Amino acid sequence: AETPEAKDEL
Amino acid sequence: MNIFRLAGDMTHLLSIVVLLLKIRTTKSCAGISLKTQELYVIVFITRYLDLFTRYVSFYNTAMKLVFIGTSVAIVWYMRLHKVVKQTYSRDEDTFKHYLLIPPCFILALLIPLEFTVTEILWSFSIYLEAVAILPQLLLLQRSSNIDNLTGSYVFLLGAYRALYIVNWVYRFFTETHKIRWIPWISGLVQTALYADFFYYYIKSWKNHEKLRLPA
Repeated sequence: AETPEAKDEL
Repeated sequence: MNIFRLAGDMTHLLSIVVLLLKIRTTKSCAGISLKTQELYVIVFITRYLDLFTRYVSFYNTAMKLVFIGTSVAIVWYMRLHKVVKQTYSRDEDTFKHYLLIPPCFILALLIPLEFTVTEILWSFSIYLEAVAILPQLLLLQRSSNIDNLTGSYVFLLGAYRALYIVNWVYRFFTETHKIRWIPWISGLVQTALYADFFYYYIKSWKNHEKLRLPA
């Protein structure tokens, strides 16, 4: 699954 | 935050500023697809559901609010503003954009990031953003003359996701070393849809001639 830090993008 | 992502976000912001500038200064939205703008409202709302639940940074929250706010404002201008709404090219903006929503939603159910509501909607928003420009590109093909601000708007909009792809490559090699299929493939599709527009836009810019897309 996607690593959480990748969700810092807009 | 790397320079490519910052450049991408700033290019995205600039595209919206250019569009708002066009609408406010010319009091006209001729050549702009209301359907694409409505899809963007859906894209931003479904993508930023974690706006109040997860704080990443001031920048992140501020930009999310700006993107949601401006996209709603643009739809308001095109639908409700007494002067601007008269200039909407209603009979050329005929792409059945609502047909884009079910496939993206089904794809988000089949290939979500995680099986949670917010992640399924996030994936939906990534897929929808990839195709949201289609009504606008169709409208451009139908527009006899594309004004500079509209051309610049679409160019910046396409360029922002291309910069995001560079950002993803950079982050893969320097930070995460993880493949992110959903945004990467959607981002490539999204940018590829602009390919012929980029070609004609850059050609018209080099030859100092009016931008025209072949029908």
